[in-house]
Amino acid sequence: RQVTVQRKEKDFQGMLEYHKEDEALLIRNLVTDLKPQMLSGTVPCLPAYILYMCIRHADYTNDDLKVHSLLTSTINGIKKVLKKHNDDFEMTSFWLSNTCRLLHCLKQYSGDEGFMTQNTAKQNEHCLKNFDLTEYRQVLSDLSIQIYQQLIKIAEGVLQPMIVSAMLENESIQGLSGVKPTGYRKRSSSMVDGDNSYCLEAIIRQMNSFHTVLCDQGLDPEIILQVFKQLFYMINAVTLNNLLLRKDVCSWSTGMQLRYNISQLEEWLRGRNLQQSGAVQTMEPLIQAAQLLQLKKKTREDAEAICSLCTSLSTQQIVKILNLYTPLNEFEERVTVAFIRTIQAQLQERNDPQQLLLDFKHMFPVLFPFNPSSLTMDSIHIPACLNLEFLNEV
Amino acid sequence: STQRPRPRVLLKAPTLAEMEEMTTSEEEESP
Repeated sequence: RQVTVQRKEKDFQGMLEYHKEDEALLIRNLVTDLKPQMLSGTVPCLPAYILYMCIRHADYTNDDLKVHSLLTSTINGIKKVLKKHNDDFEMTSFWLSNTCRLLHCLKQYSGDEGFMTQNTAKQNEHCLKNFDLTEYRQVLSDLSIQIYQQLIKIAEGVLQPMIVSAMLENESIQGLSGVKPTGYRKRSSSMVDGDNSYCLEAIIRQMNSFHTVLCDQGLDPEIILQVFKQLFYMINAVTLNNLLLRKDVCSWSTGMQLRYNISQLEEWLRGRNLQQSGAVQTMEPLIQAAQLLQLKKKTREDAEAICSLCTSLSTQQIVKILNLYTPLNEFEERVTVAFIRTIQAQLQERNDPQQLLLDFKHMFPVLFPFNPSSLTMDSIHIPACLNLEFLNEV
Repeated sequence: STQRPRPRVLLKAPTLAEMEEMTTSEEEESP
């Protein structure tokens, strides 16, 4: 008599098993040959979750060599992609998101109680059992810093050519061109016809595009804030440095246009809910320079007002702008030497830095705060387009 | 259960720079 043994389908425990000889294929399909567009519509940072589920199975079987090998191949694979796509914002941000997510997973499922406070009971079942991967977490953290720096470099490379024309030369306020300093109108209008002329909308469009990519790829919100603080700092530094070197833009009308442009950027930050990034604070020297161009520069009271307002500009920068200041027309006077001396006398007690220009390449240190995921490993579905059918769900 | 979890074994990892050196020398070795 035939006996039919009915076996209950085993529950997926959120682990993925593969044969050692398939590791290279796994890294190729999941890391080096992967195009971020293939994963649109799936859960953000899917590669990071898949890699964690593979690591977890190797941990479960107590196979330290397999864990070592997979993590090393993953890290080298990510580095290879970044090198190949070193000017690709989307690819770089994709791997920043995934590297950070893998780092978060190694913390969230490490078994360290400090990282488990937000875990569900089910998530706690998915913790590593045998190995402590603290040292690999350090490597992933160092790698994340490298990727972040590459991302900023790419974004800055895109934005930098736009900054001077968009912030200082383009006139979006109607009627302002009529009050440009005499003798400089031609240069300004010839720039509009040139190849390297941009308006502020171009910068805003570009930042919209950056922000959309970062959000779609599930980069941690805290990191997104840091990206825009860094980019706003660069916009501030490049604009201020140009202002400090160009007489033709040191005028009342440029001050007016500049203040308007900065307010548009502030509005963009609010619209994207990025106001707590500290980006506006990095623009403070430029905001004050714009105000300095617009303030009266004649009496002792004017000098006092300038000194109390321009706290983020150095004495050297204030004096330089006053020296370069170009009257709008024959009815406006130049800033007198006596007025500049009054300013210098009032500011002499300040312990200002000596350099005139800002370091536009300065980078704020980046932080990657722990950001556990509410996702449970056994709910993750692997799409067929990844060609990972050799992974067995365990 | 009152059983304490078994302590996990620390897996030593090379630093990122050491990994870089390892892959560079591997690339040099291969034709």
